[in-house]
Amino acid sequence: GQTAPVKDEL
Amino acid sequence: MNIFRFAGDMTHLISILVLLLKVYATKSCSGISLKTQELYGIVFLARYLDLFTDFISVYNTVMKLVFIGSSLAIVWCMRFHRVVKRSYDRDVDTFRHYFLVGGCFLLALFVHEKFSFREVFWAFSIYLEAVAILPQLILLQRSGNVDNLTGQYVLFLGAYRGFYILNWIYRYFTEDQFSRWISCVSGLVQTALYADFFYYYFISWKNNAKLKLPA
Repeated sequence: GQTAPVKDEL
Repeated sequence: MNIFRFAGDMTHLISILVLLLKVYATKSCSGISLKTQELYGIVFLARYLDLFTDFISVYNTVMKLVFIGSSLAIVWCMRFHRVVKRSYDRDVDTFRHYFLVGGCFLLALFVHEKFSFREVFWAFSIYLEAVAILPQLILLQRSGNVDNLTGQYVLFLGAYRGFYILNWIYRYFTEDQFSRWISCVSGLVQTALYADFFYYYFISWKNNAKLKLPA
């Protein structure tokens, strides 16, 4: 499945 | 990175600097809720589990360390610093914040982006941050007059998530598969909780009067 987008926010 | 998110991060940083200034300059934490500070410590520890595994940028890592370090330092000061802890008034800081921790964790178990350890703790930290200010707002209502630094601390803390909402709107329109509905909904709730504080802060600023929250 689609990997969760990297959490780039603080 | 966009200007809204950068403004949000800087506003958040300023709120922390104002709080540190107040505690170190006045050696007093009167008007500050230890429970809100503890909740923020939990928020950052639960959210930045990827601190040592995912490297996004130097900025991202440094800011995470600053947020974790400052929140733990404030909690340590209010609990153990021999001068500061004397000014902590346990009798007005009575919000049962453990219910917030339990409720948010339960919600995160059911509502998350993916059922994994990291994602559940991330959703938990987002929900907990939305309500973490409640003990502080309740304390301010109880203690009546609010000193300037404490008022500015809460003002900047509330404003930062407002900038993040603009950031999510911006990213929604500029990035194709951007979807952060957990952050957005929680961010809206979080910012809404400050609405009455913002109103009374504006009134006190307009009338050049001392900030007073109605009990």
